[in-house]
Amino acid sequence: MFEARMAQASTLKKVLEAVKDMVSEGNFDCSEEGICLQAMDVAHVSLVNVLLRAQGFEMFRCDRNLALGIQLANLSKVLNCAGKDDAVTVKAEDEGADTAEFMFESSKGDRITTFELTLMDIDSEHLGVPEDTTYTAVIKMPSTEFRRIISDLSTIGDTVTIEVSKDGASFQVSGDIGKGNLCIQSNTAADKPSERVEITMEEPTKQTYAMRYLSFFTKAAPLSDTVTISLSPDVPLVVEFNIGEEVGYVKYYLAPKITE
Amino acid sequence: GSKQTLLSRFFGAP
Repeated sequence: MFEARMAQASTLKKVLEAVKDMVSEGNFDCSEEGICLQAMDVAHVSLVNVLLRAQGFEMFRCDRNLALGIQLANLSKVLNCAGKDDAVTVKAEDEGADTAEFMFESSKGDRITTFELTLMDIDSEHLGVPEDTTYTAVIKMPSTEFRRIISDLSTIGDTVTIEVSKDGASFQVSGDIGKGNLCIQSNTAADKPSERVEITMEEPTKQTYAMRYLSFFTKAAPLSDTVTISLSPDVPLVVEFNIGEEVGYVKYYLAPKITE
Repeated sequence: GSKQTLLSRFFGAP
């Protein structure tokens, strides 16, 4: 038996918004630790890794590990029926269940909506993401600022070169209409920690990425005030959004473009 | 020009 209750259905809704344009389906792996989703885009260039820790739920029970194979567009339809302040409870029988139940409860407890979502068998190829990678450059900034940079620059071109040097971090883009270069610098004096920009550099780093995927990653901005972007030569970029203090995270990995 | 690499080049199957 699997049963988990989250006080804010909106968190789950935001998680889904953060992944559904990039991947169409995935296995939600449930264990005592929590709920984990790892999925790649169709081109196998980027990967999203979501973790919702058990302690982030009001109630969490998972007797046996199970994978809920879900078509994300369908889950999105169900979650769109949740009210802004609704709580959500997810239930499933053990492995082999054909459906999962989603129940939304209004904060006053006077409105309860229940859906049975059809599950599917998904052969998901799990990649082993090394956890001990050290990155030569890390940029922490407000997630709204990251979203704005990617949104602005993606109108100019479809590839972006991120360069971190002693002068700051620059985002260089070129396209048919011309070129753009946006440079940001550390600003650790901002009043609120969430408004600070912190650039840490072990060594100057310059890598090129497909803009399209970075645009997908900005869909997670509503989940977190800040985003951390970590890069190193010739390894995938990591873009990380933490959910709450301890609730979990959405991490995206993007393979770099390499000059031939 | 630059070439898009695949994630499998960096991340192996566990």
